[in-house]
Formats: sequence, C-alpha cells, structure tokens
Amino acid sequence: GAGLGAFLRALRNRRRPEDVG
Amino acid sequence: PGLRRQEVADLAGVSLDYYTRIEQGRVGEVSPAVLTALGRALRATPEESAHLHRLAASPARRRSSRAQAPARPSLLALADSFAVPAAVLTPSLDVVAANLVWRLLITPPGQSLTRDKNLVRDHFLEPYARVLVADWSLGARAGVAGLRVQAALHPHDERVQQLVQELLDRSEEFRRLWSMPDVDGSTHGRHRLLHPRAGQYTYDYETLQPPGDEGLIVTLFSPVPGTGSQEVLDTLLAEHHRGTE
Repeated sequence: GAGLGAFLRALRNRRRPEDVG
Repeated sequence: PGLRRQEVADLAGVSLDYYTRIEQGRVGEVSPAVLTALGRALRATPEESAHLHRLAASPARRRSSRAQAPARPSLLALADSFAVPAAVLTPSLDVVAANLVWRLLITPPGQSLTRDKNLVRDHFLEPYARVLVADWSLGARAGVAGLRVQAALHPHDERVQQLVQELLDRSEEFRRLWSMPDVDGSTHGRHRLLHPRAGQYTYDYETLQPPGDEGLIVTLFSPVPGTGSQEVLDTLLAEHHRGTE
C-alpha cells in the first residue's frame, strides 16, 4: 500500500482535530 | 479521527464518488489541478503535496527502475573526492560506494569497512544503530520518509519492494511509521551520531541525484561548524592511519 490511494487515506486519517471545523 | 471522505471532497471541490474512486485506485489518471486541490484540502506540506503528484504520475512517466545498477566508477570517484562523509545509494538505500570517512564513521567497531549496508534496514534491525544514532526516532522517521519517496519513484524496483516487505515483517516500529503519510525531511536535515570512541558528530545531510540516471543518490553528512564534529572526523582518520601504518 504505497500508492496514491493509501497515501490520501493516511493524510485524511491524520488530520488533527483542531483543523476540523 | 481524521476527515470523512465527504469533507475532503467538499474542500477539494470534487464529488464524493470521484474522491472515493481516487482513494480506491479506480481512476486512471488524476489531473494535477485535482491533486493540488486535494493536497490543500488535506493541509499537505509542500513535500507531501509533491509526493501526491509523484504517486499519481503515470507509470510510463516514472523513472525506469533498473534495480542494482552498478555505480559508474566516476560516481565512486565523486564520493571519494568529498572531504565530508559521502556515499552513493541505490533507490532501496543500499550503500554501493562510500568514502573512507563515511565508512569510519558508520561501521560498527571491529567490523569490516566493506560490509554490505542498507541504511534503513540497518537502522531498524541492527542493534548498533541504537548505540550510534543519537535520536533514533528522528532517524527512523527520516529513513521511512526517504524510503517512501523511493518506493513511489520506483514502483517496479524489486529491491525497494522487497525491503519494504522485509521491514514490515520484522519491525513493529517500521510498520507503525510506514502507515503514516510522513514524507517530510526525506532529503535533508540535521542529525547526530554518538561514536563510541570519537564522540558526538553533528551533521547536516543533503542528498544529490544525478539527473537521468538509474536512480542513484549521493548523500553527504557535512559536520556542523562549531560542534566539534570536524574533530570527530579528524580523530577517526588519525586513528585509521595509525592502524594502517
């Protein structure tokens, strides 16, 4: 899983709570 | 934790269906504009955004991957010409050539200077790495970030893919880091080594890539002025020359 989809998913899962809003 | 797909799609101005298909690898080619919008939506750093574009490059446009291409003699001579520790690496971060100061600095005491090395495998699996590398976690992050970039540039390079699989199998710390999207600091940074005899070596590392080549990388560990690190190299070289007299 080093492809584009996996990387996007990892970025999406990483997003810090204070960023959401 | 994290964002829902719908939120990412909204922020990037694409449909949920389209975003979902990108994430599932069901879109042939994603436009640079969409990749840029996705990077912005996900608050990607410049390095992360560059990695998105790298991953999305069609296979034909990716660098060809002739694994294990032998380094040209002139590249080896280039490594030797540097006064600072310098090595030539393959895309899988195997050391194919290194100058004397690099080998004196990195090699475990009592081991042969010519022993095969892989920077990432050794970092995770060699006990000596925990002795030598002052901030092991920082080095681990940098190593994984570098390998992630190489894996994207060389998706068909068997050595890279084998190494990733071996480390996934053998190191829980590698598995944890590999699952994160970290690509920052993969080409430069400041690190420290604690050489058992010569002391603390603080260095800035930089990587150079000859254009249009087999993917070989030249990496330099330059001592930071004012940290006593040049003296570490001088000590190791003096010790070596005494030993070979």
